[in-house]
Amino acid sequence: RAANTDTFNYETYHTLDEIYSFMDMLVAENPNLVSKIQIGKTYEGRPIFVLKFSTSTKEEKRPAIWIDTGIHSREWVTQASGTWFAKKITKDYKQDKTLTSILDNMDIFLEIVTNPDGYAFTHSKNRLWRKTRSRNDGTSCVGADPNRNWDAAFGKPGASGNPCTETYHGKAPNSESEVKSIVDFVQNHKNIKAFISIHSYSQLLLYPYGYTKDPAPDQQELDQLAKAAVDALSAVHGTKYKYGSIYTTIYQASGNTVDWTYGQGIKYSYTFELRDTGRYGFLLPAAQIVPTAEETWAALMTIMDHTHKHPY
Amino acid sequence: REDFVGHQVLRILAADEAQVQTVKELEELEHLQLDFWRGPAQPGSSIDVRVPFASVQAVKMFLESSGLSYSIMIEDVQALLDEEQEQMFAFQA
Repeated sequence: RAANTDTFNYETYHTLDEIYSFMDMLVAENPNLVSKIQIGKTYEGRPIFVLKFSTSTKEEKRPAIWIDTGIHSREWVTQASGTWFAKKITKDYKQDKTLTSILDNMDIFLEIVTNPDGYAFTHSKNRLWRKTRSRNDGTSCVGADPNRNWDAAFGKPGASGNPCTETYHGKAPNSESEVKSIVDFVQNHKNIKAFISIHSYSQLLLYPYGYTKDPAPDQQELDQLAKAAVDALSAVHGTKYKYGSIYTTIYQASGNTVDWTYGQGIKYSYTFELRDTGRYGFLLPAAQIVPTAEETWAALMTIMDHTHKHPY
Repeated sequence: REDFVGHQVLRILAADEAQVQTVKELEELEHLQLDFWRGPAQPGSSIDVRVPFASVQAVKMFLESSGLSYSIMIEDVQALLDEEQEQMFAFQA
């Protein structure tokens, strides 16, 4: 085990215990910047943690940015990138002007392992498990796709009603505790201004809507900001990204995360699909974790800075 | 632990809307137990699918008889997973 977050190895994949232990170390090392919040429990009873980065000393709900990684458990580069982001925030605060300005005015919430049961399962039983681990009545098939379980055109085309498929939407909106925990948190907080949900792979930056081809009311601004973010990302290592609405760029996806957050009034709602090399898919070699995180961070900073400078 | 020996990931190129529909028909053949890593979307965009060893021949025949071009993106999924595990063990050691 790493003794601290400086000696933690960011160039390999880690188990859930190792990531949770990393979070504890980061909190202990940065007590005035980082705290850990439990927002709920998984179906199998694991705690669901969010790191809060805040420079405020008051009990207030400042405008905030939400970032989550690992809602699809097999997308290991996302949890690994989330870990790197957490360290990056603590390293760059008071060093990087843009991040410092953001953190002096806003809070950042980072959920590194959004689907802990699924992630633990990928380490113990099935590396390619994607869904949650909840039991479904009347079938031996397990889990639901937590990115089809949100109350945004739930159950409409672009999700499956068959519990044995990878895109099974679940019994009802928010039936997955991993989803409900975020829903409750967002609705209680009431001041989240950007919500960024990070997946892999395909190299895409997407915005609402996924359930309809109709453009979102803020389509023009979302598209311009996506372009700026993708340009910043590509400038780091030359990785090429496409961007656009979920529906027009990939396919119809109902009940997805960012359609719900956008519907809640969070204008800057985005979802990433991080890099693949065209050869590895979800099995991205560990040597690519840091380059992936570095380029994604450039895009995240673009979105966070824009959010900070365009209050609404 | 789930074994992925002999599983292949195929990259399929659907040239037009009709071919996208053909891949969607393939997606519905549940007995093949396919795992679409990147689903059928628009003509020209690639589709990646993990095919269990037992279904490899049937899927390739389906694609060839439908005039769909494909390449093998991952020859043996388990070999990659073994490499990944070795790297993690090496780090832990």
